[in-house]
Amino acid sequence: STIVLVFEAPQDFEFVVKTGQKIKVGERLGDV
Amino acid sequence: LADAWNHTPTKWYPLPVAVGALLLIVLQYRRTRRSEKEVQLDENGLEVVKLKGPWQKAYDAFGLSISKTYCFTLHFSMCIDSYFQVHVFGAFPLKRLSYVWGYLNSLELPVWFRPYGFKLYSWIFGCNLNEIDPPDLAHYASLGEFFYRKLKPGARPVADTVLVSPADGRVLHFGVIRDGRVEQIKGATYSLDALLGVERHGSPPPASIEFQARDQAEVLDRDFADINGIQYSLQDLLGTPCPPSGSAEGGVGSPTQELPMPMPTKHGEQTDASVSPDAPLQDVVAHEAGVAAEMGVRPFLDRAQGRPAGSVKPGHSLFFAVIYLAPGDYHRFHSPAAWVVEKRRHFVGDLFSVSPWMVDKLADVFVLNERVALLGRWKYGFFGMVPVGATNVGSIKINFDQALRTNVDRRRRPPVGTFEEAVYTSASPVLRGQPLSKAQEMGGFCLG
Repeated sequence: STIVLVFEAPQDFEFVVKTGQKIKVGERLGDV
Repeated sequence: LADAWNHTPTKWYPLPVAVGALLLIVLQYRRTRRSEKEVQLDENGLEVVKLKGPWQKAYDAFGLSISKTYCFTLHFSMCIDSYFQVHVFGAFPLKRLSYVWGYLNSLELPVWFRPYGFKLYSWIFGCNLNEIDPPDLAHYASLGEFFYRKLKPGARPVADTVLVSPADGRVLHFGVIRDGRVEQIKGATYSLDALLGVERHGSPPPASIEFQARDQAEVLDRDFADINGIQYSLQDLLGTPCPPSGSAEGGVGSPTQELPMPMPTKHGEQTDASVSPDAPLQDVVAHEAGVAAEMGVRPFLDRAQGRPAGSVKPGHSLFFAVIYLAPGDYHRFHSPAAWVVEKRRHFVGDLFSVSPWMVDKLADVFVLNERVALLGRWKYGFFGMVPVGATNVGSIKINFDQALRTNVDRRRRPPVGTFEEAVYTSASPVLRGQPLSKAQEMGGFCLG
C-alpha cells in the first residue's frame, strides 16, 4: 500500500527526508 | 521436449562489449521515449489512462478474455519488458486474489496458536511488538486484526513541522509537480488529473453521495476552531483569504459577510459568481468546475479565495510525496497536517502490487490501482492525500466516512475509469468540510 500526498505550498517549502528513507507517523516530512 | 532439453548442447560464448553498449543505448532511448510519450485525450479534453505496449491491440480486442494460461506461460518466457508485464499482471485475477486473501486472513485463529503465529509474522516482516496496543498477542483473533493493530499512546511523537509523515513506511519519491505531471520514477511521469480526477464539464460525476460527516470540530467563534481538543486559528487552518476585488475583507476569515465571490473569466476579468458564497458546497463546486473547465485549468477549487486552486498562488508550487508501507509496517494512516477535507473520490481500479520494484517497472501504477483521493485545503492552499490500495491490502478505511466501501464485489463496481464522489458537509458553516488536526488518525489499510 502507498500514500501519495499532493499539496500547494510556498516555493521555499523543503522536504527534510531523503529518497528511500524509512519514516514513521508524525516524523518530520517537510517545512517552510 | 524432454529429449531436446537433455540432449541439445549448450554453447556459451562472450558477448562483445559493443553489444552491451548498444543494449544500454536502446534501453535509454526507450526510457526517454516513455517520458516524452504523447498524451491521448478523450472528447472532453481529459487524458485517457490506459495500458500501453506491444500487446495493446490484442488486449483491446479481447480484453481479459485472452487466455490467462497463455499470458501466464508467456510471462515466464518473456518477462523482459516492463510494458509487457502490465498486460500479464492485468490478466491475473488480482481482485479475486485480494478477496480470497482477505477472507483467509479474517479466519479466527486458535488462541494457543496466536502468539506463535504473530511472533513468526513479526520476525519475518520486522514488526515491533513492544509498541502495539494491546500488547497481548492472544487478543488478536486473526492475522487481519493483527495487521490493523493500534499503537500505544505516545508511541509516535509528533514533530513541530507543518508537514509530518502520515504513515510508517519508506519515502519512495518526492518533489515538485511540473506541468501537471507527477514523477513516478526518474524519467517516467503520470498525470495529476488522472490521479485525483476532474469534474466533467456539463455532466455530474458518475455517482455523488452527500451526507453529514461526523462533526469532530467546533467553531468557537469567528476566529478559532477546536479540533479534537486542539485549537487552531481559522487563518492558520485555512490560510489567509485573498480579499475580493473592491473589498477589504472576505472569504473564510469573515463568514458573516455577504460578499459576492469574484470568479475569473476566460479573459482574466473579474465578475460576480452566479452562486452565493453561502450556497451548498456542491453547487459552488459545480459552478466553479464549469468556470475552471472553461478556463482550461484543473478545477481544484479554493472557495476561500474565489479562484481555481489548480492555478496556485503566486510564489507557490504544487509538491508531492510518495510513502510506501511494507507488509510489516503499522498500517493505519494519520493526517499529515492540519487541514480540511472537502471531498473524497473513490476510484475503482486494479490492485497491482505497489512495491518499489513494481513502481519501477509498471508505468502509471498509482493511476491504475484502486484508490481514495481526499481533497481539501490547508493554510497554503490545495491539499490532497491519496491512499492507494494493493493486492494484499485492497481495503481502504476512512474513519469519518462510513459510506465508503472499497474493494467491493465486481457486480457492484462502477465502470473503470470513473469515480464515486462524496462531499463532506460539516455542521460548521465556516469549515465546510471534515477538519483534521496534525497526526490525527484518519483510517488505514486492511488485508484483502
